[in-house]
Amino acid sequence: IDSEDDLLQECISSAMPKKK
Amino acid sequence: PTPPYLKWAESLHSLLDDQDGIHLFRTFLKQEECADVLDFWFACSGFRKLEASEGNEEKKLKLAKAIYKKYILDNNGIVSRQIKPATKSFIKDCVMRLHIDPAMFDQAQTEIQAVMEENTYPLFLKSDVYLEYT
Repeated sequence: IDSEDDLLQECISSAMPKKK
Repeated sequence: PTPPYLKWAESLHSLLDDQDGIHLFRTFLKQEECADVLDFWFACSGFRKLEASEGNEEKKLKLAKAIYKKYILDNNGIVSRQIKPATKSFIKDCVMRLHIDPAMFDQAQTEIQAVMEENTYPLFLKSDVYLEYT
């Protein structure tokens, strides 16, 4: 279950804009 | 130059294009107990990005299942309640048939975005969280 959450978190972060 | 917080008031897109804006919006949504809506929106974008990349089919399938399980499966969830039944059936069908498509969450993301634009985003601009920040 943890790895599923990690995967989701990684996916969410990948879509966020990078610091300007 | 225009301060970032004034740009955030221009459109939901401007807000979601800025790290600090996202952070503040998330703080507000957490208070309203609907931060999942924002997480789901970004998860859909992230999924599309991953899907566009080559290989790693197992990871793509695992991620599609994880998004489905966390946000769509429970009909009482904050995200699930705001997505049309037909859209949910379509996603469920894709997951069940292991038919992973880059666009499989697009319609759901559009529906959730409309909810944010009509509801949570205007409320955010009037909220104490935003006003105190400005």
